[in-house]
Amino acid sequence: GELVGMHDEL
Amino acid sequence: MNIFRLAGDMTHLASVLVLLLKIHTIKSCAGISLKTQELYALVFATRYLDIFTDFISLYNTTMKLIFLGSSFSIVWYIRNHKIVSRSYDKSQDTFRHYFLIIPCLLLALLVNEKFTFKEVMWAFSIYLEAVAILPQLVLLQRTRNIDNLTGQYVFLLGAYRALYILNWIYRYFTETHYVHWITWVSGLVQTLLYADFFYYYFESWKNNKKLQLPA
Repeated sequence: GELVGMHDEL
Repeated sequence: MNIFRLAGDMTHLASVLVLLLKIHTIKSCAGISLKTQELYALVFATRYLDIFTDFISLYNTTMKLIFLGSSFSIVWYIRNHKIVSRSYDKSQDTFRHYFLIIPCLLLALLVNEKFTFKEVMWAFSIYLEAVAILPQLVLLQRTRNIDNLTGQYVFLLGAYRALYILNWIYRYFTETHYVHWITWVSGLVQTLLYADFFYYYFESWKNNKKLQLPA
């Protein structure tokens, strides 16, 4: 799932 | 979360653990660049400004806390710990922070996903992470005898970046609208900086000889 507008990688 | 991303994060975590092992158990930071460690602390402090505002997953928050905590404690150990700080050779670790921080900040002001404080800081952290290893690589070149833990630490950091590239390729083909030029270009530059190190690392491994970088 993608979280648009969020940086989901570290 | 795909296997490459997880493997990348675990490799990153392993690199931190190797460094902490060296500092805690052997009580030495010989061959470790404080400049690079300070830059990493700055990288995580500026990147994880979203830690309390954007909840992604428990995994994500936990890892952020680990990287923040470990990077600041490593800096503290090298600077302030009575025994560890004695093994730090300041005269060899001469790289100037400003040469990296200022251009990255300017670039972040110009190239970012959105012109907001958080996004500019995020872009800055991405650019800075790409070049933060440079003081460490310079120090390695100056070190005659690179100990195994230091070599493994740098190798794991490079491997983490290479795995992130595989993660991006995988995500590009499996997710819709997954395009992130800032992280891709910076990540590619970051990985290329390790190319030379990787070459000598594998050579020393193959020939069962001690790792040494040519001056």
